[in-house]
Amino acid sequence: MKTILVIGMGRFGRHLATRLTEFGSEVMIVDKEEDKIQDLLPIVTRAQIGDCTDEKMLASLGVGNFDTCFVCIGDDFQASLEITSLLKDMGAKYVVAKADRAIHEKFLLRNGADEVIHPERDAALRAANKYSARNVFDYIQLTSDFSIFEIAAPESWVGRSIKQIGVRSKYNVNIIAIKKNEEIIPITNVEYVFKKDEHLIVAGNAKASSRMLSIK
Amino acid sequence: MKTILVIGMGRFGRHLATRLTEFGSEVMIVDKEEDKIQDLLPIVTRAQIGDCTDEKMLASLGVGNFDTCFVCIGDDFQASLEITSLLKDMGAKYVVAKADRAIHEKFLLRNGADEVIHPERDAALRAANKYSARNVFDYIQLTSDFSIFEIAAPESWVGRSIKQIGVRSKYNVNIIAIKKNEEIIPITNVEYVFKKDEHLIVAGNAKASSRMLSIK
Ligand SMILES: Nc1ncnc2c1ncn2[C@@H]1O[C@H](COP(=O)(O)OP(=O)(O)OP(=O)(O)O)[C@@H](O)[C@H]1O
Ligand SMILES: Nc1ncnc2c1ncn2[C@@H]1O[C@H](COP(=O)(O)OP(=O)(O)OP(=O)(O)O)[C@@H](O)[C@H]1O
Repeated sequence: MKTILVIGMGRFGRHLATRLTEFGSEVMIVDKEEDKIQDLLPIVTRAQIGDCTDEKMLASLGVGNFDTCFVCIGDDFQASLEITSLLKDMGAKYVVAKADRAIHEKFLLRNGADEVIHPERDAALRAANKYSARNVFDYIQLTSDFSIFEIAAPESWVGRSIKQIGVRSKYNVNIIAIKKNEEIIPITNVEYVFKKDEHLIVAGNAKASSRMLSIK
Repeated sequence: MKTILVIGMGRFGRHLATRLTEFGSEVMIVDKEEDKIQDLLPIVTRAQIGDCTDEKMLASLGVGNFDTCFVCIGDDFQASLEITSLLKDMGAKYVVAKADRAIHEKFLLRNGADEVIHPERDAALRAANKYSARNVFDYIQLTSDFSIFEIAAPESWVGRSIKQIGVRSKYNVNIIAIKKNEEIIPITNVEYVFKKDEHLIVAGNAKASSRMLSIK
């Protein structure tokens, strides 16, 4: 059972605290405004009202006892930076901060954040990949050089199997599943033959992916 | 070349417009506040200042000519709903709206949105999966029943190959890559032998994933 501190009940913080509790962690939430925590009281383990830039207030939470501390404040960047830095000074094991702009990320990482999350940037990248010119239905970047994407099965592949085409050796990608009418069916057999109107869920690095996207 | 309309230059809208332009689409941006579009002028194809709840203003954009129209407004839900509905009435081909709360999604889908995006909710789910009790380093849901996750190689697997373990037939998951010191190496050979301290990138449905996470 993990114990997790979540500071700031904006959209991201609220969803995070709710999901962490759902997955079985003990969650403590803090916000400086009372009305932001009222409706979460019955869901989370503990809740506290207070301004976390106040050292005494933060010290009273016992930050060293939490497995992970989240700072989910966007609009007031100075508060986010101060709280991140104070948490680290007080012995927080692992600090994750939310950032709104790339420049915030640099300062947060230099002042105590072990990791930074960009909700809007990540969602925008996924949407931009999905709606750009290429024949892509969904696209998720796992690292800067490895992605998962959903594409229509190339016409030249219909009626042939993974093995016959030599997908792995020729294109250096991994077909992980087929999508047909919103249902995803994991592919575990290289004898699988592609059919018309199927989408492929493919995994591979950037170079392999762009070659894959240009097959007719 | 796709042509895309993006209304609302908040954090999500700005990232979206920038990325869509980067991936080769023609992008038009609109915001009611001039200072929100100034710095994007040199990047996007066209920019316009105006209140999109005004029918005449929206009609002047020629919304029927865009492949996709995005409504990226969160704080003013009424404006988001009005604009989404007006776009559809004026013949927009495909409308994607950003939502802040689940209740917004319902109204947006009923009033013209073809799709709804929740940036904060999706980012929070990914973070909550990553930091919950289970031995998971990253976790992305592609659909409600298919996910990609990164876990430590189970001790009982170290020194054995995918084929020897019978990963696919026994666990109904697909090992798509190995992660070692931040580098992801696609796995395309079932003779691959797992080593200590490697992470696995695995794809599978919810049932198969939770079985996989409980192996020692
Ligand atoms: N010093 C502070 N101490 C405790 N809580 C704070 C502090 N400063 C801000 N907060 C709280 O953090 C929450 C989130 O702040 P903010 O509105 O900046 O988020 P946001 O980036 O817009 O979030 P989201 O995009 O997730 O909605 C608010 O509920 C606010 O009351
Ligand atoms: N009626 C409207 N017509 C055109 N632009 C609008 C209208 N209403 C709001 N906007 C613009 O939409 C942008 C985004 O609005 P808002 O602040 O609600 O976003 P947000 O949900 O906080 O975004 P994010 O989380 O992406 O930062 C603002 O720049 C605002 O000026």
